[in-house]
Amino acid sequence: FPAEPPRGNEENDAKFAEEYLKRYYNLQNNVRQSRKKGENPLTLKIKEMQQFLGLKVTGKLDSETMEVMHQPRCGFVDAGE
Amino acid sequence: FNIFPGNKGWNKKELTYRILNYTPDMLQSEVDYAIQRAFKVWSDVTPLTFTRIYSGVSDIEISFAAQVHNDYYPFDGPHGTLAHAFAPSSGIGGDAHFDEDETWTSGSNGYNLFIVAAHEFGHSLGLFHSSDPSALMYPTYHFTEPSEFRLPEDDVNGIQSLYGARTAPEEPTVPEKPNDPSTPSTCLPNITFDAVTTLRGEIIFFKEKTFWRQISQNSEVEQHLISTFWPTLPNHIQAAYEFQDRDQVLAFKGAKYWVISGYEVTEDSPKSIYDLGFPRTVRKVDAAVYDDNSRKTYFFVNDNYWSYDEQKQSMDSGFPKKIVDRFPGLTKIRAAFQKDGFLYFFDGHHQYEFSSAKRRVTRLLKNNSWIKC
Repeated sequence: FPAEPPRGNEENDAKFAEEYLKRYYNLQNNVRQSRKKGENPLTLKIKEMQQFLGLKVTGKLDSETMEVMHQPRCGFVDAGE
Repeated sequence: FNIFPGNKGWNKKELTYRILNYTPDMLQSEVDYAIQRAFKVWSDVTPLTFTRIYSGVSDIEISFAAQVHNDYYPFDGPHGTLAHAFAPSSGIGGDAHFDEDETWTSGSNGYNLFIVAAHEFGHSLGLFHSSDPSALMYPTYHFTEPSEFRLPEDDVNGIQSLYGARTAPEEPTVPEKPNDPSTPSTCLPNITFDAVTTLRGEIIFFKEKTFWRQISQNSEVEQHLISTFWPTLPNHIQAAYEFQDRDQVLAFKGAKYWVISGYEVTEDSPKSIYDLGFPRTVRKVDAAVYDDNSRKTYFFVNDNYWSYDEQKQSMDSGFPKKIVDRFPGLTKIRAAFQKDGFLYFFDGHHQYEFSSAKRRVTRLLKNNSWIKC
């Protein structure tokens, strides 16, 4: 399988996931700076992604979620625009 | 399956396409063929027709481009995003763009253009991404041998919800009646099987919508429609194996499996193959067999195999491994079963008798050697 971006580093994973969720799940910019009450928008988007792709819904960047995020894919968004 | 909200697809059945440019990775004739076959995936199950034009503007414009390419959805270099396509509408609607930074191929090295194009044309026709991991419209890429590709049921249901079923009969491959003269015969020299399993002493050979049933070595083989025996089982079973201790046969198709307990499909079927411990990168199982000698179930996927412990009901650690490492002489296995202590493996038109004790192929047999012709 093709070479992939470096993994295993939490900071790298978080950045990669954020870009992935922006691109395919309409995650808005600067979510990590959000101070609104309620669940973190990044967590919500991770859950949305996990649910759509049939993964275990944890809201966390677990290894299975990261594995799917690194798979080559169609560029069309998974979430309705 | 999902369709684009508010988009009911094209309001005509005769669609045109045009190939604006070519990737240097493949011969032009290979690109033409991959694109043509990708459209055929959809025209086989709907009333849609696709006609290639060479000038003017077509409904579906096909191009290869890298990075920014005038549609606000720039490509991202090698890997990641491979291609994208737009829902039916005028202008850019229906158009399919392929990332030129990928390595395109008609084989399995790089990204197979036919597989990716078939997915993209699903978008061009109005299908959104599916959440069924075995569907063509699932977002991630997974290689399937083009000659073995069959449009999964989820995608058939999706596209037919927009355009209806094909009215003209498809090229017959398997007739509805198993006793029809055009039914594939097990005595054909080139017969291949989708899956093989034992079932309470019988041998079951799955092929498309039917299965052959060898009740005993001295009896004539019977042929039946799968739907007649097991209405809830899908056609085109891809793998199956019997685990006698539980009196069960597990039948696999895509990312799902069905449990036949005794002679009945259990009510909680189908289940997800990921519950067995497969990673999400696996989208289908080629073959499966329980080996009495090692007391393990082996699952075969491409050139790899997994070992499953039926007692612990979990995958053994350290897998997948290469098939050839455990089964010298074999690289791919399309169907398998065990009989009288030997494993029988099918690949293409060959059948191999394999001794687990000797760890080697002991005989090369004809595919239909079990059936009296």
